[in-house]
Amino acid sequence: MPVFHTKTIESILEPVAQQVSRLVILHEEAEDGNAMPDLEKPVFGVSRAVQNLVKVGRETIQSSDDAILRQDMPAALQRVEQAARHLEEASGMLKADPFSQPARKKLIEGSRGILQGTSSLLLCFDESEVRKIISECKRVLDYLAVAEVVDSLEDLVRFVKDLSPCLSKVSREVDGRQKELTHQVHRDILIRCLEEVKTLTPILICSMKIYIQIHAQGGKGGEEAGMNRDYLAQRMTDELNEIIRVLQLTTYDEDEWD
Amino acid sequence: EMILEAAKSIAAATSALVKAASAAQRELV
Repeated sequence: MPVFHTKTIESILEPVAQQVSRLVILHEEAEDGNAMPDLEKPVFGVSRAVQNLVKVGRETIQSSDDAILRQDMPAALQRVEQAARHLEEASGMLKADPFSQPARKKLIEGSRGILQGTSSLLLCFDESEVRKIISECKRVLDYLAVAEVVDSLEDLVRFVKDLSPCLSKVSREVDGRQKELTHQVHRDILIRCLEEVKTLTPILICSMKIYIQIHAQGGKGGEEAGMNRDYLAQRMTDELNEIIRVLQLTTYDEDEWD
Repeated sequence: EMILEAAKSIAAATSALVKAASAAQRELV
């Protein structure tokens, strides 16, 4: 079962996660341990990378108009900074005593903290990217909501002109997102829903045209045509709502996996 | 994008640190 829900996050963190796990096991198996080498240089490397991440993170916070990102990201940055301090302390303690057990514990704690903090930060960023896709999906939902008040061919042309670029964007972004996910079930749902939306779009437009024509001629069947149009708009709405729901999933349902 | 690059750098630096710290322990196990 994948631990990280996107391929990008997985490719960045999975190798480090495995190495940290191995370090913990080695530490537990060799309880007394050999003398630790001088870790000043690699710890300095981490501290410098953390400083850069904090700088980039703060710039991201300041330039973002996503209130949730602005609220959540500082905590993740603090976590990474704190973990880097633990590593620096561990390095200092090991320099004084290469066999120090508290220093080794601090080293493991710091490494885990870096991993967890970076993971939180990437998750914050990823969720913000997902919210951008969701806001595009909601724009399409807003258009679908007005399908029932379109009662002239002129309005229908306008409707199609407005809806098409939005739908193309949603299609492109949701398709890109599904390719990014590590969870196959979520990928499959997004692919299926997107295909449904694509299939239903021309059918909905056709049903709207039929309704407008019947309405204009004052003929029979107007009510049925309206109901058919509403049914199709509702089906598209349901599919888009399912896309929105699945886009927000980051944890794995064990039963679903079984 | 810059966040991802910065996170990659942290991962690489942490990886180097953990490898260095593991090396001494591995000799014992």
